[in-house]
Amino acid sequence: DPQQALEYLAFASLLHRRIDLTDPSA
Amino acid sequence: SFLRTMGRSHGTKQVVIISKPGTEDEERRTVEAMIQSESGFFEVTTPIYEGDHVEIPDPRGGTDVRVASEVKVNDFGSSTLHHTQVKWGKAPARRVAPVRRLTFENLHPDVQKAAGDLFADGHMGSAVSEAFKSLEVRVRRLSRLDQSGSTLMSTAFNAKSPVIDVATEDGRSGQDEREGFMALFRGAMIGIR
Repeated sequence: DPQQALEYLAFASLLHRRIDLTDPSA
Repeated sequence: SFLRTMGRSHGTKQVVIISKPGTEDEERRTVEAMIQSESGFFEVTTPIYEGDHVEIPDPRGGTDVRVASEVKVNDFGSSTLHHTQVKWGKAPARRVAPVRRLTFENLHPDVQKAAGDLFADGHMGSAVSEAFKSLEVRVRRLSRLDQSGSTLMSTAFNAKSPVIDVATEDGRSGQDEREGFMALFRGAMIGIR
């Protein structure tokens, strides 16, 4: 189900963005 | 009064007059009125002015908002005939918050890179799996830890001695953030990947 997959990807995206806050190379 | 006399046969409703709508001085006042499709009839003492909005219960559910485009105060003749007639203008455009949809293009670049082709080809499970793998690879690289999965996340985001500190606030709130995100990162490894 693409919508559900998108929601999981959004969760992964959220965690990546949180790391961006501390990652100087981001 | 007018409404007591006329309302008996025509029926009245509780409506809300919104004066100076949309401004900081906006005021709402519930009053009784006789509502018809083209006009509303109010007691002559009711403070209603051109430009005011009137919320009327909609028989289909919810409320209907109308604009007082013309206000005629009729205070001649017998006091039971005194009333204010308000002609309705065009309803104001509904203020609808812009909808921001969740789209692939709005996701983090690392997620797009890891999952883009698979997602486009309809391999949803693999797309999600690769996205979380990209997270694990990144955490391993940044933390320089030689661990994987939930163990890696527990060490990297350990609230007491974080290798990667994701807190944005100080003190107790920051500590809660660290613990919360550690649980989220661990959960992402345990439950999803």
